[in-house]
Order: sequence, then structure tokens, then C-alpha cells
Amino acid sequence: ARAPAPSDPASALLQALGLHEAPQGVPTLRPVPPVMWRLFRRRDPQEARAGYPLRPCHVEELGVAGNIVRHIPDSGVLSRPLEPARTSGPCPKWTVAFDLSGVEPAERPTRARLELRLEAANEDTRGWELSVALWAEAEHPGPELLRVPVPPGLPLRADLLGAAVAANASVPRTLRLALALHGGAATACPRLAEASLLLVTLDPRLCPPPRSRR
Amino acid sequence: HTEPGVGGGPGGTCRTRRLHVSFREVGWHRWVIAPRGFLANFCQGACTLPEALPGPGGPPALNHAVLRALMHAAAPTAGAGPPCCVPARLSPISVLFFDNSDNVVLRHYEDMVVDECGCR
Repeated sequence: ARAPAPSDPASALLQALGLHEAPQGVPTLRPVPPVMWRLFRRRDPQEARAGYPLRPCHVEELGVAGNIVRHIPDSGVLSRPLEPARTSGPCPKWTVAFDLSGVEPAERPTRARLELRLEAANEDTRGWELSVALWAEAEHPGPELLRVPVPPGLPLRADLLGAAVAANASVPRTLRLALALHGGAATACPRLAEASLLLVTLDPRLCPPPRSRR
Repeated sequence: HTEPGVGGGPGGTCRTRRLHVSFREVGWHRWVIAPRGFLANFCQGACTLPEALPGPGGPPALNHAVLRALMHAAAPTAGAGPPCCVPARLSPISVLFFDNSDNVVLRHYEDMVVDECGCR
């Protein structure tokens, strides 16, 4: 993008890196998710030289095109009331919200993976299924978009691309989802301990389409 | 940080010179998680004959660069001057950082490190 020449070197470098501004203040330092460390190390050119060449603008580990990967924690987790342990009746519904305002309109999502960490009193999540819907503004969930089984003991992952996140289109500024558990043999409902979104996008301005071979 | 001794003029043949970019120097060390910096390098040196010709194992010389070096050798005071010493092969880096919404972001940037220089 041809923007006016920035005045100081730091702004010039920021612009060259496709960043509008340096994050203000000191970020809330939090542990870097292992998946992000793994992806970073995987892209380390030193490793590439050790024998597995890197494809430009491609996230090898996730097998999708992309040059920006974001790990976005649920911005609602702190405001969600702790659910009381429920021994009978339907389990509580959850809403999770992800702030995607940092994603540029030109960026195209190529992977949007919801990751939930559920805590069940006795780890018995057999038969549980999680349904995902968009949380519409009218305080009512929209139609169910997908349903995935709850794996025992593992983080639950659900691919949202093409369901809650449109492919080949700009992402919304906020993604708000309504989640609900169904079925299950456990007597106590699991608790939602953590929710995050792993979003991979491709910025066509920094990743020109591969040139056809001459 | 550049290679010690480079100082003023170009000195020596066209080749890669060390240039280390430190994110701390530009005050980004609080929000850049990794790396702390990287070797960007730069190109400097003479592109006259015979430097404009390919060195052993170096990038292939462009005919135009050789022609230009020949013209410059024949008429140094007139014409377009010698070819330029520029990056001939580059490689990418990835940066892991916190953004304004405290998300952890991994961005991949092509053509950030000069691996080889050549006369063009």
C-alpha cells in the first residue's frame, strides 16, 4: 500500500511490517499458548535450513495458506458467572466473544478453530455433544451451525470456517457464539474453563499469488 | 548494529555485510515476544570489473550488469556509472507478538533477510 512516508524509522519499519501502530502501553503479559510457540519455531528459517523447506505464505502445521496466525482468547470469560455444579436438567448455555477488530478487511480467513477446555467433575463426558450457533444481537442464538462430540479429557476443537466464519470474506469485528451441551451420561455438567479461537488469515497484499512457471 | 570497520565507503567487492536489527533498539521489546532481533544484513561493495562477474558459488551475473561494468571501465566519467550492489537472494522471518487486543499474533514476512548480494 502506498501510504505517505512515515517520519521516524520506527514508524517506517512498522509500516513495512504491515502494522499500523505499535501496541500502546505494556500488554497484559500472559503465557504464550504452546501452539503459537510451535508454529513460530516451525517457521524459524534456521529449522527450515535443517531440511524441510518452508512454503511462503503457508502454515505447514495446519496445512492451510496464510501468513498471519492469531490466538484470540474469549473476551467474555472474565465476565461469565461461575456456573453452579448442576446435577440434573439441561446444562447451562454459554456465550463466548472474540475481538477480531485487529484483523484487516483485506485479510482472508483460511482456518478458524474454536478450542474449549471443559472441566467435568468426573471427566465423564461420554455422549456429550456441543452445538455452536451465532449469538444474534436480539439476545437469542441463531440457528445451530454445527455440532461436535466432546472428546474425553482433551480440549474440544471445532472448525468454524464456512460455518460461523465465512471463507473468502472479511471477518466480523466481533465473533459472538452461543454454545450448548447436549446428551451425555454424566450427572454433573462440565464447566467451561477456557475458550479461544485460532484464526489463520492470508493477506494478499503481502502474499502475492504464486507466479506461473515460465 | 553493522559490521565493524565498514564505516564510510563501500570497501571491497560487492557482498553481504552483517546488519543486526534489534527490536529493543526501536522500543518494541515489550510487545515482541520473539525473536529479540534478527540478522537483516545489507549489500555493499564495488561492482566494477572483475567484481561484476560472478564469484565462485555466487549468484549468476546479469549480462546487463557485465555490459554496464564494461561501459563504465571504458568511459568512467561518462554514462550511467557501474551496476549496483543489491540483494540477489532473500529469506523470510516470522515475528511473534502481542497486539493491541492482547492477542498472541504470529506474522510471517517474506524477503526480510539478505542471504546473497549481486551486481545488477
